[in-house]
Amino acid sequence: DYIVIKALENGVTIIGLTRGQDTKFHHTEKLDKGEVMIVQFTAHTSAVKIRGSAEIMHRFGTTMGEGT
Amino acid sequence: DYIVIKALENGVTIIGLTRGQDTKFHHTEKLDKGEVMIVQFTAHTSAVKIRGSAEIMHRFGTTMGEGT
Amino acid sequence: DYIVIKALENGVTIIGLTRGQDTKFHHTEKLDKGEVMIVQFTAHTSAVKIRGSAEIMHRFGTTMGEGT
Amino acid sequence: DYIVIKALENGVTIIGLTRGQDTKFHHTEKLDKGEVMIVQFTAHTSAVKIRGSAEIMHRFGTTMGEGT
Amino acid sequence: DYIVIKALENGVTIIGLTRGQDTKFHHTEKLDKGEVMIVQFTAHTSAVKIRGSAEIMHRFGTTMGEGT
Amino acid sequence: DYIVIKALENGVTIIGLTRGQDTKFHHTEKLDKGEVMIVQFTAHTSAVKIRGSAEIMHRFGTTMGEGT
Amino acid sequence: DYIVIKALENGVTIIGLTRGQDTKFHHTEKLDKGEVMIVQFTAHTSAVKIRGSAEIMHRFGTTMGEGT
Amino acid sequence: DYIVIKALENGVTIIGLTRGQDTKFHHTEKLDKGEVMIVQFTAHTSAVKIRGSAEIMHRFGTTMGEGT
Amino acid sequence: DYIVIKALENGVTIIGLTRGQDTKFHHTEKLDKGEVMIVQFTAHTSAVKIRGSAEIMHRFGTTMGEGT
Amino acid sequence: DYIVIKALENGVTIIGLTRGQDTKFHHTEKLDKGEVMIVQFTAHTSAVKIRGSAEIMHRFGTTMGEGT
Amino acid sequence: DYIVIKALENGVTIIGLTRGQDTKFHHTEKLDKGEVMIVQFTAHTSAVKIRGSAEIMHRFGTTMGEGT
Ligand SMILES: N[C@@H](Cc1c[nH]c2ccccc12)C(=O)O
Ligand SMILES: N[C@@H](Cc1c[nH]c2ccccc12)C(=O)O
Ligand SMILES: N[C@@H](Cc1c[nH]c2ccccc12)C(=O)O
Ligand SMILES: N[C@@H](Cc1c[nH]c2ccccc12)C(=O)O
Ligand SMILES: N[C@@H](Cc1c[nH]c2ccccc12)C(=O)O
Ligand SMILES: N[C@@H](Cc1c[nH]c2ccccc12)C(=O)O
Ligand SMILES: N[C@@H](Cc1c[nH]c2ccccc12)C(=O)O
Ligand SMILES: N[C@@H](Cc1c[nH]c2ccccc12)C(=O)O
Ligand SMILES: N[C@@H](Cc1c[nH]c2ccccc12)C(=O)O
Ligand SMILES: N[C@@H](Cc1c[nH]c2ccccc12)C(=O)O
Ligand SMILES: N[C@@H](Cc1c[nH]c2ccccc12)C(=O)O
Repeated sequence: DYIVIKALENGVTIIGLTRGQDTKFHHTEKLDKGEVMIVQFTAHTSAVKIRGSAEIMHRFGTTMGEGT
Repeated sequence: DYIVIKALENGVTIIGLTRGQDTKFHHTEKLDKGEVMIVQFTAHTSAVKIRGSAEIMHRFGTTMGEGT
Repeated sequence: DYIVIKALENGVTIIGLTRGQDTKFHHTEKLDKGEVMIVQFTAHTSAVKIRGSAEIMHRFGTTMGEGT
Repeated sequence: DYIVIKALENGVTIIGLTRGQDTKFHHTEKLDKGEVMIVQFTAHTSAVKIRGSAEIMHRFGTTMGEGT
Repeated sequence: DYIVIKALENGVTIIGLTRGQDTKFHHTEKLDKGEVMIVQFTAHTSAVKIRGSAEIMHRFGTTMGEGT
Repeated sequence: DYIVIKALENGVTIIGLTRGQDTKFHHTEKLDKGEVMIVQFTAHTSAVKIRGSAEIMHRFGTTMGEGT
Repeated sequence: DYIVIKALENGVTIIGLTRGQDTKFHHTEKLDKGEVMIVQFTAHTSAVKIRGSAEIMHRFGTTMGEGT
Repeated sequence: DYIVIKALENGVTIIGLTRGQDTKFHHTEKLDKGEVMIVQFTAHTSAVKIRGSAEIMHRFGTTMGEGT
Repeated sequence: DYIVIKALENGVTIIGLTRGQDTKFHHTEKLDKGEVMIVQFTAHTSAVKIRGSAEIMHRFGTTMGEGT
Repeated sequence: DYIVIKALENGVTIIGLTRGQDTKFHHTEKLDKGEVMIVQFTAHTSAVKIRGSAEIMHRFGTTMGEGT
Repeated sequence: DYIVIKALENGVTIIGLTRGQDTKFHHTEKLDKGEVMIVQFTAHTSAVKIRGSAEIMHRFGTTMGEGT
């Protein structure tokens, strides 16, 4: 299980949240415009938060994240 | 198994409820407008509640959460 | 395996019934209009009952629960 | 594996029959009109009987139970 | 694996035959007209026989049982 | 894995053949016209023979058995 | 995994060949016209040979065996 | 996993090649015109060679073997 | 997992390459025009090379190998 | 689970990020224009980042990475 | 899981990269024009790089590798 994220602007952030009893941010990856990242759900990551203008592809289709 | 949530207004809340005999809120994540979150069902989360105006994508389609 | 419930009025109740030899109500979650809940079948929950006006999405399609 | 039942009249009954060598009624759940119930097959339930006017959704489609 | 049976007349019988070296009738369930029954194949039931006028839904479609 | 057989005449026979090194008839079930039987392949049954006029439904479609 | 064979003439033979290092005939079943047989691949049978005029249904479609 | 072979002439040969470090012919089965054979891949057979005019059905479709 | 190869000329070669740290040729099978071979990926074969004019059927479709 | 990347310019980089508690770059592979790379998710790689003009094929379709 | 590569020119190279903490080239296979190779992902190969003019078939479709 993975999702695909394409940054449509600089400074898009992909945040991994911890799996388990606590829910905290364990990693933040910054993307520049045009960069593409593919991230899995893992033993350490059970939730992902995306900020900024990005194209997010997942099993239900494509969702556009929007920057402020 | 994950679901995808896009906040359509500020202050959308995604609440994780505990798996097991008891059913309590174990984590509440606040989203700003345009942010996207992807959350799995896990060993600790067997139910999710969403408040606010949001686009919720799941295996049966897309459901619009509505704010008050 | 999960189902998705969107409350179409205040006071919609989602009731979890116990798995095992006995069948009792172990948790009741109240939803306000517009709230969305996604619940799994689990080691503790093998049946779910829904009261009130709600949109219930499951593997066979969408069913409208109706209030009295 | 679950089935979905929507009561179309008051007093619809959903009966769980025991898994194992014997086949007996272990639980009867009464539904009021408009209520929806989703029940799994489990370690204790290998057959389900439905009486009354109801919409029953299962993997082969939808069947209408009829009251007397 | 389950099948769905809707009785179209009173007195429809659903017979469970034993799994194992011997093949005997272990349970007979009588249905009244309009009643619906959903039965699984189990550790104790590897064959099912249906007598009477009934609608029988299974993975290959729907078959009409006919009474005498 | 099961097959569905509907007898179109009286005296249709469904024969179970033994699994294992030897291949023998271990059970013969007689159906009357209109009766329906659903039989699985099991630890004891790895082949099934059908005599008489019957509708036989299986994963590849429907085959008509013909009597003499 | 099973295949379905309908005899279109008398004397159709279905031959089971042994699984393992050796390949020998372990069972021959004779079918009369109109009889239907459903046979699995098993711990003892890894190949099947069919002689005579018959309709053979398998995962790739239907093949007509022809007699001499 | 099996393949289906129908001989379109006499003397069609189906050759099983050994699984393992060595690759040798372990069995050759001769088919007469009109005969049909269904063979699995097994613990002893990881490759099959077919000579002669035959219709060979497999997961990718049907291939015609041609005699010399 | 297997692939199907039909030789369209004499002298088509199917080469099995070893699974493991080293990658060497462990077997070469020569096909005459019209012969068909079906080969699996195995504990000993993790790559296959085909030389000559041949029709190669695999999960992504059909590819024509070409001779020099 | 793999993804396919075709470089559309020289200097496209494919970065593997570590699986586990920490998220670091463990390998960077440079591609020249026209080269194609297919990479799996593995015990060591749970996220992949791609920089430069490239065609990235994954389960949700094709995404174009863009250079600066 | 395998991919299929058809060389469209001489000197097409298929490179296997090691699975594990390190990522190195463990094998390079050269193809002549018209040759076809089918390679799996294995315990030793978790990434594959292809140089030269080739048709590369994979689960997402066909990609053309281009030579310099
Ligand atoms: N730590 C949580 C993270 C999480 C996953 N899904 C969620 C849904 C809602 C809130 C938190 C979560 C867990 O592993 O379960
Ligand atoms: N603690 C409950 C949470 C739950 C899951 N599904 C439900 C349905 C209804 C009510 C509660 C629940 C459980 O793990 O089973
Ligand atoms: N305690 C019961 C609950 C149940 C599941 N499915 C049912 C169908 C009918 C009646 C009760 C049930 C069980 O786990 O089996
Ligand atoms: N006790 C039976 C219940 C049952 C399941 N399927 C049936 C079909 C027919 C009659 C009874 C049954 C069993 O577990 O096997
Ligand atoms: N006791 C038999 C019942 C049975 C299953 N499938 C059959 C087909 C034919 C005759 C009998 C059977 C068994 O478990 O195998
Ligand atoms: N005893 C045989 C029965 C059988 C299954 N499939 C067959 C095909 C042909 C002949 C006999 C059989 C077995 O279990 O293998
Ligand atoms: N004894 C052989 C039978 C067989 C299966 N598939 C084959 C293909 C060709 C020749 C023989 C066979 C085996 O189990 O492997
Ligand atoms: N003995 C070989 C047979 C084989 C299977 N697939 C092949 C492909 C090419 C050459 C030989 C083979 C093996 O089990 O692996
Ligand atoms: N020995 C190698 C063979 C191989 C498989 N896939 C490859 C891809 C490229 C190069 C070599 C290979 C292995 O088992 O992994
Ligand atoms: N080390 C992280 C890498 C990762 C995977 N998915 C992610 C999503 C967001 C941030 C980091 C990640 C992990 O294995 O879980
Ligand atoms: N050694 C690495 C090879 C690899 C696989 N997928 C990758 C993606 C990017 C970079 C390297 C890789 C691993 O097994 O994980």
